[in-house]
Amino acid sequence: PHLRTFTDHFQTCKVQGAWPLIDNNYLNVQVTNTPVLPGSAATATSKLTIIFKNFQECVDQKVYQAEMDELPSAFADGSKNGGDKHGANSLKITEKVSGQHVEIQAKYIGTTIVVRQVGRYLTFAVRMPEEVVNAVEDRDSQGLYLCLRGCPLNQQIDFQAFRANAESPRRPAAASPSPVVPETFPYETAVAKCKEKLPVEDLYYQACVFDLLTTGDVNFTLAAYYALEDGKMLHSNKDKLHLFERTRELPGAVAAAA
Amino acid sequence: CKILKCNSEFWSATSSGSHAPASDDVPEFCAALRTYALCTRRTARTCRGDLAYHSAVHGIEDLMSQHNCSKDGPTSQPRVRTLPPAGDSQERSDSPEICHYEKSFHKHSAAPNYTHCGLFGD
Repeated sequence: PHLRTFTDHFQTCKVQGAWPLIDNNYLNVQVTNTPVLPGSAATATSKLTIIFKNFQECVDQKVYQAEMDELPSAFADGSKNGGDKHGANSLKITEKVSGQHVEIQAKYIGTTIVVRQVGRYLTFAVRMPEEVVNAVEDRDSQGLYLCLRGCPLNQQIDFQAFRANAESPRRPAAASPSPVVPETFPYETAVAKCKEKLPVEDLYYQACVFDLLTTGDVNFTLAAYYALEDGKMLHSNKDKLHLFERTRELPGAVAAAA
Repeated sequence: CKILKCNSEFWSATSSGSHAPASDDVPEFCAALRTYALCTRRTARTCRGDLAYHSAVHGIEDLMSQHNCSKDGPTSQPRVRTLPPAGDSQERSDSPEICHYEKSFHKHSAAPNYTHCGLFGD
């Protein structure tokens, strides 16, 4: 999936299987990603588990779990708030669109989480105070934590190499971990579809094109669109909402210059 | 870490928490703050890394300064508090301030910095 980290880095990752997204003293979020096509390196989120840890007189420990075709509007124990404690309503689940869009407000840690099912797969977005992000007992012993540290290098997919490949299908594929481009979706069609929903050619737009080319599934257009919409709602600095890829000299240009 | 107990006792003692007391109630409020401070000191060691503990300590200092409370003086005894009935689905108006991040953690300092993380697509 595509990841926008707490530090506004944008990555496209493989991260197949279960990975921690967030892990601090208050909250633990884990995602499970599965390949979108047999043999493809591109994966999408099929399961999401959020654990709100027991906190003072506010909330009991609560677990939220969403899977493909199952986006509940309640915690695993059937409740919709933080339990029986005095401040239980400082944790609340709100169903925005049945089976498609859920918002979880955790006021006691100033955190908002949005979970959606778009097409078959899940999307996740969070707004969290820096203080909470950094509230960890022992930073050194903390494992990989995608929202904070991003994906490991060996799990990242080279977006630009993939795109160059897609734009010039006759050129031999670059030696990169890019997934194979299926021949079901022409590049021009993918660009047109994504432009309709995402007029700014930022990384959300690029992600959209990538997803259409790798899967042929037009639902991913909406996934990118909603990810940007969630960013609009949750990002504190509207000037940093759109992210753009850094320019890189193509090998041909380097050769010509030489 | 027993900061929860300290918070509850302070809330019980004052009823209004950290809301400004009427001028007649200031001595009683100061006494409650001194008790609260004493309680936090007792639990300081085990609460060393606890965000709520540090917020409480700063909050107490600010409130003592605002109400000109002396550090030495009488302390108060906590009052018995009546909880609202279980199953109340509405927002409880007397929900502890600690359960509202923006009110409790940053009442006396600048607005918190928020960060965003998102995961989508394939």
